[in-house]
Amino acid sequence: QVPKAVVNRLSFYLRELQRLLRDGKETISSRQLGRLLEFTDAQVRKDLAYFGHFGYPGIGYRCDELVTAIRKILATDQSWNVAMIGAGNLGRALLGYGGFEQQGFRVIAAFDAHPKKVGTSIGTVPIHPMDQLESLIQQQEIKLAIIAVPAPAAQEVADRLVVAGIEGILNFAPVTISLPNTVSQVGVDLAIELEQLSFSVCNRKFA
Amino acid sequence: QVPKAVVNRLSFYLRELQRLLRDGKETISSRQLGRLLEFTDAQVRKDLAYFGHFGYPGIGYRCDELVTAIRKILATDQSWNVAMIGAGNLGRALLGYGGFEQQGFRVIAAFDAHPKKVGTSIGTVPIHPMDQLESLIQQQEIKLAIIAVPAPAAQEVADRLVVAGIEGILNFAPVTISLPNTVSQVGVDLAIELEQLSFSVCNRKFA
Ligand SMILES: NC(=O)c1ccc[n+]([C@@H]2O[C@H](COP(=O)([O-])OP(=O)(O)OC[C@H]3O[C@@H](n4cnc5c(N)ncnc54)[C@H](O)[C@@H]3O)[C@@H](O)[C@H]2O)c1
Ligand SMILES: NC(=O)c1ccc[n+]([C@@H]2O[C@H](COP(=O)([O-])OP(=O)(O)OC[C@H]3O[C@@H](n4cnc5c(N)ncnc54)[C@H](O)[C@@H]3O)[C@@H](O)[C@H]2O)c1
Repeated sequence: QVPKAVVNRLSFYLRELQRLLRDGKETISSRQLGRLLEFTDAQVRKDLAYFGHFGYPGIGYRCDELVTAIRKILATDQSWNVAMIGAGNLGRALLGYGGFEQQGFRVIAAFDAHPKKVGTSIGTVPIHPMDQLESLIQQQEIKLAIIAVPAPAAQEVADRLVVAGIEGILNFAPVTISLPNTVSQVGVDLAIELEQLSFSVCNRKFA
Repeated sequence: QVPKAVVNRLSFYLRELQRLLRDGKETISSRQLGRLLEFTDAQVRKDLAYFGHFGYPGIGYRCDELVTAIRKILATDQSWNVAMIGAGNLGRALLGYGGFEQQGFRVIAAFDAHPKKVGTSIGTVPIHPMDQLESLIQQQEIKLAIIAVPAPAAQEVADRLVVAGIEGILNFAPVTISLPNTVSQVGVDLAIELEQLSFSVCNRKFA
């Protein structure tokens, strides 16, 4: 079982490597990759060693090879169909974001409980009524869902997604949702991110 | 130096405790608090022990006391003035979010490079031109900033914020920004959050 922190760092290596590739860089050492992210070179080597042998002695890592390998590990070498639940303030902003598709995540359907929103589209993504959730998730082979509904509705929405056969949920509602252990979840609470910042600011002063 | 993972869990304890208080619950045991978040009760006790003694033998924790204590530790018992840099898709959605103010973070000014956006407001928050960044950050005692500009502009915006005297930055642009060690930062990359989800979905199947 690979620790979550290692998998998280893998995404950051991937982001840096993809930028390096765009800038035409062919190889990079663990020390250089570490320095870009303020990790030690030992940390970089230890993290990658969980997944195999990637470096060439004297050369370092080949950027294109390492990008391919990490995308395979993170499973972003395949395309994922994603549903957006809640087409409000946040849902609308996320639907307009091109960064998801670049990494293989295609938001292809949105759902909302508000009758006035149903039947409209945001960009190319149609907003469907909630009573079509189960059937469209199955028909369109949607495996992941983003929850962007108010907190009181999040658990009930999650339960319906599980019944519909969703495999993973990215939850933005600031509540803990409980899921069977067959379904993966990642939670993002943006107020908590600011709390982490205020803690760091106050503790930096005394460090 | 308290590990980051402990500080992160502290925010989740706070979120649960605030909900329990709203529901009228007066005390809670470490086992009950742990179960709500799927942590062990030993983890809860160990985390809180970094910051002091909070429980009463036989009773557990007093919810109101623990909320007050954690807010003091996270420094959300004080009010923070926050600037939003970039009033586009994401910036606009975040400006409409009430969850920040509930935790003591008041976004009081927005800035944007686009001449058509300057002089307008989102809700009660005015959008200022970038040439007023330094002066307004100082005049309005803004200590934190949220970066919601395109990736290529993020580092240059961060540099200006540092000169203006900002103490902490929450960065949504999917790039690593480099800051002097006098300024704290938290980065949120939403595509990376989806990558963590796809890894978890694929690895759950083999677990
Ligand atoms: N706006 C932000 O920047 C922001 C930031 C962080 C977290 N969040 C969280 O994201 C969630 C959405 O926030 P928002 O600002 O977009 O809210 P919003 O009120 O603008 O949008 C919520 C949408 O969900 C729909 N909805 C409500 N109940 C539903 C249900 N049972 N099934 C399907 N759709 C339903 C509503 O019709 C609405 O369109 C909230 O939980 C909020 O706490 C928002
Ligand atoms: N939209 C999303 O849901 C989303 C999700 C994740 C991450 N992001 C990231 O957040 C950032 C903003 O995304 P967006 O979708 O809001 O983009 P956007 O293009 O809609 O908005 C960007 C805003 O920044 C302003 N801007 C550009 N350069 C600037 C500069 N140098 N100084 C000040 N203002 C400047 C633009 O005028 C515009 O209003 C990007 O880095 C993006 O990758 C967005």
